[in-house]
Amino acid sequence: SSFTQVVHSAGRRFIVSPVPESRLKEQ
Amino acid sequence: AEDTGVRVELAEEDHGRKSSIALRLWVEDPKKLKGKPKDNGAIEFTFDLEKETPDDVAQEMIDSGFFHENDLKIVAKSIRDRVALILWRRERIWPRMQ
Repeated sequence: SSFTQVVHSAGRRFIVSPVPESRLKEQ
Repeated sequence: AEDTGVRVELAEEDHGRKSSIALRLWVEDPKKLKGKPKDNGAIEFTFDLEKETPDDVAQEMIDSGFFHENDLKIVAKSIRDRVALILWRRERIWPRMQ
């Protein structure tokens, strides 16, 4: 799956997933 | 709220009851950031509206390597603006519950 998870030392989980193309402003 | 180039949205329906809520943050316009963000994925996390501050989360994102430390203010402001909107909306829709 294209999800990755990062857990910060303080315990918070960050789950990274692709941003839908439609939500990215033109680069 | 001014456009910081960083978008923060609710990652779940808000029914006004829970103090911790899922948010999703991503960089919409990397040119507005001082440092180069690690990747342009959407970062989902849980935020406690009562106990935590946007600066806490922004610092943790920097510690985790998502953003450059020079972007702490921009990331914290983006989260703060969304949190303010969530609290304002809760106040209007469920005044007795707050």
